[in-house]
Amino acid sequence: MIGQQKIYSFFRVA
Amino acid sequence: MFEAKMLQSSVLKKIIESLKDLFSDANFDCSSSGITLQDMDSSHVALCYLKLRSDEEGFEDYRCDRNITLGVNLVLMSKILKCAGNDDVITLRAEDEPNILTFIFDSKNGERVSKYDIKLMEIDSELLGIPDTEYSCVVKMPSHEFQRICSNLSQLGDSVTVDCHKEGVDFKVAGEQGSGAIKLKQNTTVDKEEDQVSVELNEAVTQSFALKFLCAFTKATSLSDTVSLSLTQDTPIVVEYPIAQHGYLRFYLAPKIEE
Repeated sequence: MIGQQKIYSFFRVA
Repeated sequence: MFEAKMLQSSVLKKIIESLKDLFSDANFDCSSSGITLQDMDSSHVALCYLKLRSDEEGFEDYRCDRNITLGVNLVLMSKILKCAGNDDVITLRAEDEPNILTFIFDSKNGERVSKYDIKLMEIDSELLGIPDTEYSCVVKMPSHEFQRICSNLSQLGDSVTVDCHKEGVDFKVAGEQGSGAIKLKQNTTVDKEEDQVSVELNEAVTQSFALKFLCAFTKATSLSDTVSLSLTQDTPIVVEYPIAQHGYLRFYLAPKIEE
């Protein structure tokens, strides 16, 4: 099963 | 006081046209070093990052006395920019604590000056910290080639698998009704640099992405002859369009990962 990742989970909150 | 005079309104028109469908409201962050814009799409899968440097030649004048944030509805901004001629010089102006952003369009022959004001919005958006990282693979290709690949493959499926290896890059789609594959070989011998396909590879990468977003990013094709794709396994792809005499427009797209 391929799932779409969310972008914010890759970049720390500034 | 913030005032930025851009020699070519067509550049700003193209930027806003390429953003407005995925990113409807956005904050323009203005400082003495230039204008940046970072925004996530409503599904939080894609991110855009625009950088227009104040010291580049695209600005005839640039002044920003203190850092300000201009919250703008990009659909409205696109409507206003349609009122400017492509060759008009465009000036953006705002006060230090602005409620309004002013657009002034000066025609080339100096005979027509138009002025439009739009109300600014309070946009509560979370700024993400994008690290400067080395990518496993950077592919550079003509921007129209990338647009064509995305458009062709989107006929057959929702996601594309990008496979970067030392000979080049493969784009593959597998849908319910059929499948497709486009192989792009590295080609750095063609005369014009903008027609070249180059692959800088530290490590091979195979990663899947939603074509809906990649196709939306290619609305920026007219901004630049070339586009670069930066990839690292299990991280977002970066699709970068350089903007001559200004800076760049980058799109980040989170991958589809086996769960």
